Amino acid sequence: FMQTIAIVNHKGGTGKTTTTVNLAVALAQNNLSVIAIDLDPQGSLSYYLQAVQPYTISEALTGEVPLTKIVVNREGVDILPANQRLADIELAMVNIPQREYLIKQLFERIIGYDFLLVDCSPSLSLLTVNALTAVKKVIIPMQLEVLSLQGLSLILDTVFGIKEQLNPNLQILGILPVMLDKRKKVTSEILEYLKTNIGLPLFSPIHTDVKAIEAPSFGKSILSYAPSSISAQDYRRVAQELLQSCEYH
Amino acid sequence: FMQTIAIVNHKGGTGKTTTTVNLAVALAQNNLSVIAIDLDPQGSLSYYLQAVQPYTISEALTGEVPLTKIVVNREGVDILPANQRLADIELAMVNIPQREYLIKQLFERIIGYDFLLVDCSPSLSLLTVNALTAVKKVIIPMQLEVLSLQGLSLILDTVFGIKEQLNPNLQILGILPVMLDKRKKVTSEILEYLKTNIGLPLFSPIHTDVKAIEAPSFGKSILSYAPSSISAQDYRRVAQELLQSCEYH
Ligand SMILES: Nc1ncnc2c1ncn2[C@@H]1O[C@H](COP(=O)(O)OP(=O)(O)OP(=O)(O)O)[C@@H](O)[C@H]1O
Ligand SMILES: Nc1ncnc2c1ncn2[C@@H]1O[C@H](COP(=O)(O)OP(=O)(O)OP(=O)(O)O)[C@@H](O)[C@H]1O
Ligand SMILES: [Mg+2]
Ligand SMILES: [Mg+2]
Repeated sequence: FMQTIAIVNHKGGTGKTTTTVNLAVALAQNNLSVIAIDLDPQGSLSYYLQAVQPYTISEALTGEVPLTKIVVNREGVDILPANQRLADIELAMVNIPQREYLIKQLFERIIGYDFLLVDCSPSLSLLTVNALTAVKKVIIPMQLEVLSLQGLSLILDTVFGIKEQLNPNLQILGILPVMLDKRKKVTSEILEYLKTNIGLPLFSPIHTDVKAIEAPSFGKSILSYAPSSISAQDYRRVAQELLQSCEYH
Repeated sequence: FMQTIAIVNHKGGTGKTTTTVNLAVALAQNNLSVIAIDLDPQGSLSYYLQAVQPYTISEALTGEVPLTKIVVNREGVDILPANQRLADIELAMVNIPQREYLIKQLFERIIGYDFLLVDCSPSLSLLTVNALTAVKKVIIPMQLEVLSLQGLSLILDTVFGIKEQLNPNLQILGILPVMLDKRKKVTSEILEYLKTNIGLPLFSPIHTDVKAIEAPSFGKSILSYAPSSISAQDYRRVAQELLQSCEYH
């Protein structure tokens, strides 16, 4: 039974890609079978893991190339990469009947994994609607800063809208605080606000960590680049919380 | 003669909105007449400055409401706000003839300012194409981190593509390093890379500053919230560099 999780936030730069990479690897290190899907036409996850390939999710969507020829493996995680062709695909999707279900149909051809994670772009886009229609669960990584609050309320609107109209089973697993810097006082204010006003589950935070910024220049997850760093420990902890909330014990 | 500048980067969370607000106010504090245009359907600039209004740029584009009823003033800067209706407008634009010139046509109705700054969303979108077709100049705020490099090469592709096909006069004023933290070693590596491989002008950097994160919770620019903070000093310095490069002495 495959757990399907979208990593989403309409705010830019909230660690969506970094989280998809590191959570995927942390889960794989628990001996689980994991696929990470790059659904951002900017191909950030593919760039991070040096999985920029001639064949991408676009060729899978058009049916031109079978999945086995497209998927590559990085640190024990299978990757379905993306490149800018996905932007053209997204434009073409606008006129296709059942255009919100195209990614769901693709995911129905992906079997055998324990976990499927989808990295999404921040835009209010048809691809993100597709991702949220296709998966059962959502994680929202966000920074505990004022300008992040608006992105949060936007993604919550999007998620609830899709739950109502396209995917009634969609569930928010929780908010993942990222780039946490305990010394900033706005951090505790935003945390308080989230607990009292938003009331969604909160994962343990990922702290600001210069190692997390360096890891991509080696094409590595934080877990392989700096396994004893604070953000690596944080991601392992969050992976355990994720397994618990998906009832793996 | 109005200077028109787009603040762009396809990477999310690179301080585009923070820069548009703070640079606009810094310019206004030099006794210049400034308008800041929110061209992000997420309305982040409008949210920051508490300029969320019933009438927005969408009503200006449809011609339903005159500009004088839409524009509001914050800290000496005129603001043309946006809200999510801009996402619908963008979808509708797809089918309009000359769809890349709609913002240019709007800007031709905006006269009398010394500076017009446009805050753009990170997405590869028709609105951003419109912004780049409408303005003469571009500033690219970016973090000096590995995952920012891909966003940079994408925005450079976009800018050069538009220069070729839609707006031959488009000029990149420079890259603005933001959230600079000198202690991070990846910072100096990326700076070196930018100087040797990209060769675009570099503005003086904006340092990481907790005050810059707090300012939006008061709806204030950094210049009014914490005028002696490091990022306020940085933005004033960059405003001077901008005035020089636009030949104001
Ligand atoms: N724990 C961390 N500590 C410090 N920096 C981090 C951390 N996690 C991510 N970053 C940095 O923050 C920046 C944004 O991260 P990332 O690209 O993963 O965000 P994103 O939400 O996917 O962005 P986009 O909206 O553009 O898709 C990157 O430069 C990344 O290296
Ligand atoms: N100098 C700074 N020091 C510390 N934090 C900063 C600084 N400038 C901006 N930030 C913070 O970084 C985050 C991203 O900034 P901002 O929203 O301006 O980026 P953006 O590029 O407009 O994002 P988007 O791609 O979502 O439009 C915000 O929480 C902001 O408060
Ligand atoms: Mg990303
Ligand atoms: Mg912004």
